Amino acid sequence: CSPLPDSELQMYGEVHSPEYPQPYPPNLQEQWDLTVPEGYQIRLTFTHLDIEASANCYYDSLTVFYKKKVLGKFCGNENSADGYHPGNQPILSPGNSLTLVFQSDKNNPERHQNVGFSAQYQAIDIDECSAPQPGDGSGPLCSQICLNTLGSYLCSCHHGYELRSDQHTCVLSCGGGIFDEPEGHLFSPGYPNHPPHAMSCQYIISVEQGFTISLNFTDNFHIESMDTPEGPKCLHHWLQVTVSDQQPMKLCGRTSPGLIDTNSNLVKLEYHIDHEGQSNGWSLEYRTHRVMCPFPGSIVKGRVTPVLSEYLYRDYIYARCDQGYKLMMNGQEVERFSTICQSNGQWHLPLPECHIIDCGEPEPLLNGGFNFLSGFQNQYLSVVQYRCNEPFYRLFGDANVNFTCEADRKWRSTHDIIVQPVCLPVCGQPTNHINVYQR
Amino acid sequence: IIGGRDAPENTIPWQVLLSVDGARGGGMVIAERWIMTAAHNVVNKGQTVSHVILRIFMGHNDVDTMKQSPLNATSVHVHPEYNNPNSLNYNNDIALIKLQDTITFNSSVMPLCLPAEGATYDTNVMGLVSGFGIADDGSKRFLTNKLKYVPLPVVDQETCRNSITSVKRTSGSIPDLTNNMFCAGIPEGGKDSCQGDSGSPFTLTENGRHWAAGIVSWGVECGRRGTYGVYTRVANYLDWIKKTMQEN
Repeated sequence: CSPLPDSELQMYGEVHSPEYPQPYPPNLQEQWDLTVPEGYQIRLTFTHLDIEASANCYYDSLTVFYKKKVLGKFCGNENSADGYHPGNQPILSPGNSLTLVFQSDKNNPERHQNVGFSAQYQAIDIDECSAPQPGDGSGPLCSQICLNTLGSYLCSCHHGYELRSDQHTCVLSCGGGIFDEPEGHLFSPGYPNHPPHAMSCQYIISVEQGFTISLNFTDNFHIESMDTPEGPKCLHHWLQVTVSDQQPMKLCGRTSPGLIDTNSNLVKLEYHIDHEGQSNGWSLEYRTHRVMCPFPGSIVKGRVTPVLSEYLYRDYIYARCDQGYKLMMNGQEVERFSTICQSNGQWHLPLPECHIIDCGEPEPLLNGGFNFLSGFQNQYLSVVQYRCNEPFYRLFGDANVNFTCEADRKWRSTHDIIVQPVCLPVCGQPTNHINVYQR
Repeated sequence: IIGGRDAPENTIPWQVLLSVDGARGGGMVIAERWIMTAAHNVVNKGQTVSHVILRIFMGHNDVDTMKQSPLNATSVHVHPEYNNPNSLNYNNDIALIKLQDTITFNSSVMPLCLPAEGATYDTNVMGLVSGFGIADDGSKRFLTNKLKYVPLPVVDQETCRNSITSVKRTSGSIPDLTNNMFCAGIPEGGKDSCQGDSGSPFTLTENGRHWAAGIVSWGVECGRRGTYGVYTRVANYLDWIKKTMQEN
């Protein structure tokens, strides 16, 4: 953001000599003080200049000042051989103010009817960032990054540094960086160049539970190591990678660690260099991956869908039973089943079991009964055969006497319609007969 | 039953013994809750008797044994056209008794078939009549507690009508024979149904199956030569029987 221009101050305008375009009167001394907002400079463009010409513009003149410095003194016109005419070149003020002084002497030659001048001015944004470094030894406007804005500029710093209160210079500050995006880029201060000595930086990558972080160091890796009889060691400079519940790992040397899978959603990186030696630092890309759940396995007499090569955090699976079987969870039948892969890498529910369905006891038959022809008791695809208590009852008509336990848990005959058999009494057929042998 | 024999166990499992106000009658099981009998068994002075005073027995051939387990009726349905105020009109002598409880059939209790549509009563075809009514031992008659039966042939309708006309000439007023009746018996007498058998079945057999051809209704004396027993022709009442059972 940049401050809005002061509403009192004009961003553009026009100035002209008195009575312009009529000839200016003699014996004049007039001054215009032009001011535009801070952060802008003034560009003055003459549209016409016709002032009595004289050597060094001795008699009549228009003088342009920036503060007390003369930027130009003009007279004559564009066709005169004498005088000093600005031509088509605009005048640019170094700052946000400009002073114009017009003067005429008491003798105004009658043969010349000079009309004076007319000029337009406008505020031009100053690109402070591209301005040359001042020669007073005060240094650049911004010690690291300069951002030009309308009417002003802003200073910024590279990662690992922060802007001082003077808003111009940067100081090393690389602690407390928390990265919670699913992927990102980290590098040591000043990378690939070596930073100031004696520095400790901390970076924390913390993502949502259910995700794990992998670090992929670039090849350009340089953290000074010390040669010891036991081999190179990270004595004075190191990058320590700490993953929760694991031993910290110190990295140094010139060989990039490459890819490190942390299997954690929280990684702490601590970069330390002491006041001696030189390390150019490191750079890495980090990425996150969903936690993997174990393969759910299979269900006897059922199936688990979808079948994936791996099951990750937030993946759902569903279980269904084959026809004739029902889903059972903790001894209770459930209509449907799904489970989700949790952030801890475990399924939130164990797989159910598929139990064979049971049609219940077949309907009793008055004056009859039934026998199981196949299957186990009342389970799916069991077949019962109804019979009547003969010889006193017989099945009515050609009713189907075989009933099968179907998937809808109903006993059905071979037809879809459920028709219970009926036992009708047998009439007129006694079990004993009158036999008369005497003739 | 005159001239008959004791029925062996389970040979006439549809036989029912009725006791109405102390009078003995017969009936036959025709369905799990229905008994068929003669209307005159359950009508007294023109009024259908209450089912409360009706006692029903079945399942044995011995009255003393049967008396241990009477069945209850819930309703009595007399044929609407039965009208016999002076005991001289036995036309439509048929009634149905509905039992309070369903019977489970077994070897001692079994229903008798109803006539098939268009069943015929061919002359001289042998039938069987049974009952707990008056019996004889050849010389005297007595009340028996044993179920008895006697095989009798169906009598030609005209022959029967002639025998009744002949009796009328000597005995005066006796009931008329109608087309809702048929006769069974032998001309020489000595074999017949008798008092106490009313309502019992006269069965014919077809393809080894007994069917209810007649209901013991009336007759002139019992076993008298030249007379026959008269039975309600059940085949004429199929529609009424089915209708009554369905509506009740």
